[in-house]
Amino acid sequence: NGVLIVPPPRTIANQDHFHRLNYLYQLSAYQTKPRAGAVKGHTPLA
Amino acid sequence: NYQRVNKNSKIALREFINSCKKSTQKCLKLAHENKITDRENLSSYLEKDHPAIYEALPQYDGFVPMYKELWLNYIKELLSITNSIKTLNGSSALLKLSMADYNGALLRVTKSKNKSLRGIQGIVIWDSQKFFILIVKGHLIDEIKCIPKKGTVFQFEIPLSDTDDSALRYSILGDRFKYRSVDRAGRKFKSRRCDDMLYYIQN
Amino acid sequence: KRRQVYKPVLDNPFTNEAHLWPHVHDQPLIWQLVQSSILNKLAHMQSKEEYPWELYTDFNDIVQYLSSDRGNSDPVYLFVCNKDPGVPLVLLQQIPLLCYMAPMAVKLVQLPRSALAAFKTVSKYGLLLLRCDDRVDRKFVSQVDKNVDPLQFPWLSAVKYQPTAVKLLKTTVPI
Repeated sequence: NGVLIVPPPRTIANQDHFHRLNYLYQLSAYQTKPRAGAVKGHTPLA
Repeated sequence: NYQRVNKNSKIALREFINSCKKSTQKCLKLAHENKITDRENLSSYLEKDHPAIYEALPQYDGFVPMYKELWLNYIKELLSITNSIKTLNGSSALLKLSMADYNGALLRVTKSKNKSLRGIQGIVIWDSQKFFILIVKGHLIDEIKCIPKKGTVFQFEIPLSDTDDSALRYSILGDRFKYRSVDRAGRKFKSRRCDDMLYYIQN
Repeated sequence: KRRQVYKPVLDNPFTNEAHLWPHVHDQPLIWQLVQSSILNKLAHMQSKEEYPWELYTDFNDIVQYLSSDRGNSDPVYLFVCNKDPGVPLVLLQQIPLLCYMAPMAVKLVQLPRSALAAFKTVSKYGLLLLRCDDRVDRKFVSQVDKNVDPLQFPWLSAVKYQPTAVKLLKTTVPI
């Protein structure tokens, strides 16, 4: 219907940035989660 | 509290670092006055007699999973390191490492113009433009240290497998790393003059 | 004229939509048990005071029960009609996490589609929280325990690195 079909690319551009975003997201989730022994006042800082 | 902190996260970070430094100094002073020389006694004494200082002390153990579980797996995934090292391509690894994120990395100072910095090892809790802010496991208490990137060489290792202790070791030339971690992501590193790094060769 | 392109999308490592509601292995059996052991008995009773067990059917009462620590260690079953269209999504969204964070052990049991009709006499939104003390039939308890998986929130338990999940989204752009 008028759309040029192309096969999906084998590699993804800027894969490193996706790795980094994925890591930082998990890092923030880990730091924000209340942990035993963590100083309470520092959670917002995380 | 999130709104306040998010608005001034830089101020909140500075307050956090200063409060940790202050409580560390008070704590070392108390240890010296009471002639306490080992960790357990000091933490039980503080928990009993000075709970406010004890609360404000940074805990190195809370950051270890950040390095062991998260950062190591991230960097192995980034360099696509499998257990068989043969597949690693050195130069592409360097390019990826120059763009990688070092929050959560375990760095050690190997060379520095400032001799008192040599040998310091800690987990990066914040990678700022001109400093690596490390949390260091101390003999008596854990401390937060701001290590300047200028005139310093850092080293980190990527263990290859849990069984033997083979690891990949890389050095970070602090003088070439004085950019914010977000800016480094899109930056291409070019070869530059190196007369400001003679310390790297001399000692 | 348009051209097909693929946009890389980073999947959120923490959404576990697939497991948000624990899997029920033998759904017809569980539904049969709930009807015969619980609902059919409740249908003959006029008021709540006659109920032979401690159970809650109002959303606010359930939230209050799950978020307050009553000091009792009895496990709790929460039956939810989460597949019926009549139940607001806003109520359902917070239930899995609420059960996970509750101070007591909560078994979250999702019921099959069209179960809401059988709940009409008991609960408006198809929620029923049953405290499993010794008044509840043991066989019923063991069957439910055996057939319903536990709640899982990977990022709330131990820290574990989730690998990067990048997927390609097929779309088109004008040439």
